[in-house]
This record gives sequence, C-alpha cells and structure tokens, in this order.
Amino acid sequence: RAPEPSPQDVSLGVDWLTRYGYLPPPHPAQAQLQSPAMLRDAIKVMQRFAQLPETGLLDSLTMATMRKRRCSLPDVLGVAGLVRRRRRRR
Amino acid sequence: YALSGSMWKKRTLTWRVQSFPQSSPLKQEVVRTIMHHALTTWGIESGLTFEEMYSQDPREPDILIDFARAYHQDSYPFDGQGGTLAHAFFPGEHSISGDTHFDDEEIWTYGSKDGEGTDLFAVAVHEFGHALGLGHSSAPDSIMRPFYQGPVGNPTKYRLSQDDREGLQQLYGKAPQTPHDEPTRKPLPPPSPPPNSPSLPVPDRCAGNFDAIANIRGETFFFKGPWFWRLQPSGQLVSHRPARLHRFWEGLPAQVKVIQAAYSRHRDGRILLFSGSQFWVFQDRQLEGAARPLAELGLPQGEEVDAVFSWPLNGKTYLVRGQRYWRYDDAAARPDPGYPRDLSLWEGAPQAPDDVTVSNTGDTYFVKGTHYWRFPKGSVKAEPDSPQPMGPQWLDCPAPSAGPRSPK
Repeated sequence: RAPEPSPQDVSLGVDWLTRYGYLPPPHPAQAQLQSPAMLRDAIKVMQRFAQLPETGLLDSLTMATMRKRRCSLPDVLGVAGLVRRRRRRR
Repeated sequence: YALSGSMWKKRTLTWRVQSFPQSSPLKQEVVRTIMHHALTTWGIESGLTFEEMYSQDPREPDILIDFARAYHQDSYPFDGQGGTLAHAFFPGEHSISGDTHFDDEEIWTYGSKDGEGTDLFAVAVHEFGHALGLGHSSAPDSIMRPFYQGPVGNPTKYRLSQDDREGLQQLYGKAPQTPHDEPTRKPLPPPSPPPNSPSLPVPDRCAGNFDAIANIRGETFFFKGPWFWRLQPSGQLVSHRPARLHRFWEGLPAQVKVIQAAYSRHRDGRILLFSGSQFWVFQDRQLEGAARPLAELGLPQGEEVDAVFSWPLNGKTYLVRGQRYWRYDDAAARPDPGYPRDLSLWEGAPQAPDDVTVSNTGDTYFVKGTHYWRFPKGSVKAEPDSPQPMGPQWLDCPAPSAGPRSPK
C-alpha cells in the first residue's frame, strides 16, 4: 500500500481541491461531513484533468502537482449550466 | 477545452496596461509589446481585433492589465513567488470583466532559455484566453492548461494549438481567410542575454542519472557534472536552471568535474563532497583544508564511492560502492570494524545507486537513474510501491508516459 499522506498534506490537498473547484466549499451550517468517497472521487477528477494516474489518493505525484505554479482560476467552473466541456473523439 | 458560458458581443476589444511589474527587469515597452502579441495570438484565429488605449484616454478599456501583489481587492489574492501566477475575469458587463492580473512578486521574464523565472508571454496568452471566455483545458498541448508549462517560444511566431483554436472558434467563429488579414505584429526587441551565459551545455534535470544527491540543511541538492539543482523543503526548486558547482562550493578544485556523493555530517553540520578516491570538507560553502583520502573513512586505498549518507537512527555514516557498503562512526571519528558488508541488508535497494539520502522526515531514499526507492524511517525494507519516478515529484518534470516497466 502506498504510504498514508501526512495530515498537513491532506489539509493542503483538501484546500487545493476546494479552491480549484473539485470539492464544494464547506458550509458552516451543515453538520454533514465530507465523505471519504467524495474526497476520493474529487482526487480522481483532479488526477484525470492533470493526466496523472487516477489512484484517488493524495500520493506523492498528486501532491507534487498541487505544488506547481498555476493560474488562480478554478479548473471546474461549476455545474450550473455554464460549463460545456467537449472531448474530441479519438 | 471548456467554455465559461460568456463571451464578448463585440469584435474589437480595447486594452491597456495600467501598472507594470516592479520586480522584473522587463521594460514597460517590452511588457506592452508582449501583451500585444499575446492578444494577437487569439486575434489571428478568430477575427477579433485588439486596440491599445493610452493612459490619457478617459474611457475604461475592456481588458485592463495590472501587476499586483498579495491581496488586491478581488477574490484571488496572490501568494508571493511561485504558487498562483495570474488570473483574468471572464467576459461580461461588470467593470472587472476581462481584467487581467499578474502576480507582481513573480520574476517575469521574456526569452529566457534556461527556465529561470516565469515567461510573461506564455502566462499572458493563457490569461487572455480566460478574458475571452475560455476555461481551463486538459488537452496536453493546450495553452489553457492550468499549470505553468514554461516558455512557448517566440511571441511573434507562436500559434494556438488545435484545442485552443476550437474552443475560441466555438465562441467567435473562424478568422476570415484572406492573405491580407494577418494583423500587423509589432517587432519585439531581442531578449537580453542572461548574465554570465555558460559556455557549457546545461544538463537536463529530467533525464535523472545524477552523480550525487544530498540533503543539506533541509534542502535536497542534485549534482550532475559541474552543475547542481536545489529543492527547497516546500517542494519548489530554487530554479530550473542549475547552479555552477565551483561558484557555489568555494575552494573546490577546478579539476573536480563530478561529485560522486555528498552528505551533511550530523555532529557538526559540515558538508562532505566526494569525487574519485578523495573527499573535501566544507563549512557552509567554504572549503576547509585539503582533499582527504577515502581511506580515512575505512575504504581500501584507491576505492571510490557511489553513495554516502548518514542514518539518523544510529548516527553512523554509510559509504556504498556497488553491492557493498562500509560504515563510519562520525562521533568516534573511526571506521566501524567488520566492513564491508553486502548491500542486501537494504531489502529492495538497487545495486550501485547514484546516491542515497535521508529526507527531512527521516525516510531513506536510494536513487538510481530517474527513480527512487523509499525506505520508511527506521526500516531497511523498501516500500512496496518502489521504485517511483523522481522527476515529477522533485524536479518539476512531466510524468513519464506509459512505457516499459520501471526498473526493479
């Protein structure tokens, strides 16, 4: 099994995923916690977008990618009808 | 590609640079010309035209360009050098729509061939894509990928990838195809040569096969020939461009062209560099004394080393050559008896590693070629997922494509 990420890496990872649109922003009034499955799915989406192996884990490659220089804008712009992402047929 | 859902209704957009970078050597004229070329890159594929407005013009331009730092009164504060580089706002009716901000704490460059700093043209093309209504793309050759990919070449010749063209043309259609419609491209002054341009070719950090790797005061040094890179504890390289060995390590003899191993001594913080059958001791960056023979550390006369590291669990120094290793007691300043022994103690370690180093968290890394084998703190058994490619994790290199299996 791959080594467990440190708490600092998990915190950085969740912040990063939230900031760039892979996770919804936390709501202070909601008691519901973020499920591990939700986090795993968000990581996979990020990995797919960044063309990394889709492990669903905050592995070393994923963390290194999160530390890269980048644009401030989110990658996922939101579901509310404004995103049209098109994939070319192979 | 991805579309934001908004676009400009008009086909001529105005722009102005409101503030210029304070900490960059780029002149204002060069910055404006780079912005012109970045906008023209989108214009020639779509028929959009861009007019620069001057500061005397009281009208508000569509695309207002600023170099700002930290919190600058929008939802996207910058974060100092590295991290986020720039952002732009999508088309719309708000006064901020189309505006483009660059982090003034980056070292903005133009025409740099060595990867130093951040290429302004590449980032500007990306941000203007947002200003025109495009989101981030996952296509490998797209300028709209969210991560900085380095310079994209000559601004006067750069053309968008197919993915970027398709996204743009979804919004604004194709450019009219007549020979006389190519917008006039302003000439750019040639980039100034970097100071102290090397006469030696600079090695590729992504090719691995380092001569030595060492954790020195929390930073990881990667040595290759007469060059080295430094990786900070934050995970950022100090520079993509390697530093010159002899300019940093003062007093290292000029005839030493390759450092075969390096480590930092725990008891006094001295740094030892190994080459051939000798080693040199440095206090900080300054050489102390003359070269010393490896025989002092218990190796046979004339023997060389592949790797040297100090293991924090017992404070001993390990010197590896091929499939054997010796052990030296730094505290007692003498070699331990009963050596050499077989490297198979380190279960899963590669033979003749390029070097071995211990991380800030106490894990031991054997490095060979482009991969590393990780031994968790206190363990002499490699992690099952070893080896792993070190380029993407440590050296800001692209992930290796699927190919032959990694070395065992």
